[in-house]
Amino acid sequence: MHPQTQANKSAQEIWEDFSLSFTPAVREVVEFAKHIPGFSSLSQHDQVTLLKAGTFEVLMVRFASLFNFKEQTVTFISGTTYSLDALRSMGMGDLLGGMFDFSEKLNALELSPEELGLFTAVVLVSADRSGIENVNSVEMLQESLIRALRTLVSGSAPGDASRFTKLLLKLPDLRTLNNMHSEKLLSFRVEA
Amino acid sequence: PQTHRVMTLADHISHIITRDFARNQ
Repeated sequence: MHPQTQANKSAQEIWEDFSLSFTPAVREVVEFAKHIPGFSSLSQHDQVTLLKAGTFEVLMVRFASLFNFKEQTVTFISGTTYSLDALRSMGMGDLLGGMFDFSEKLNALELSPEELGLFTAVVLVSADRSGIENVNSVEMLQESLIRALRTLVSGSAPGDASRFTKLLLKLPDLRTLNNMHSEKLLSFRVEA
Repeated sequence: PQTHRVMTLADHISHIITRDFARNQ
């Protein structure tokens, strides 16, 4: 897919295209969370709190596949591809640049779908705990997910002990992305 | 006429999650 630099689309319209991408993606994260063994047995308050705190970071992991490093492009959920330079020129560089760098490092680990899924679950249950009522049950769930992730990752690459460590080191990277960008403004066209 | 609703990414995410859980009550 060659990058279609949408000359006719304004930065505003492109940003709306990008903003709209988030709505279905967030719903998918909620659906995903409900299928994490043990997540639904947390209190509803704690489920909502973890989702609100962790969804942005989960999206960073899921959006990693939208980036094409060779072509230096990103494809939004609408299917439109934009060159990173075009988006940088429109002032969207900081968030997308951060996502781009993170995606490149994550993709370098060449995670299988199963590893990526389990890592995504660990990301969500490792979310900021402020406001959690039952911290013990969240911690127990996190420990069981990390144990399962360690078994899965070390199983697929027995010789490479550092792979699991590199994967866990993505968690602080995600927290930094979250702190830097989750206050980014989205813009939605509203039919008056 | 078209107007624009601007909100932070975090608020947008929070809004969708709250609505999703409310719908599944």
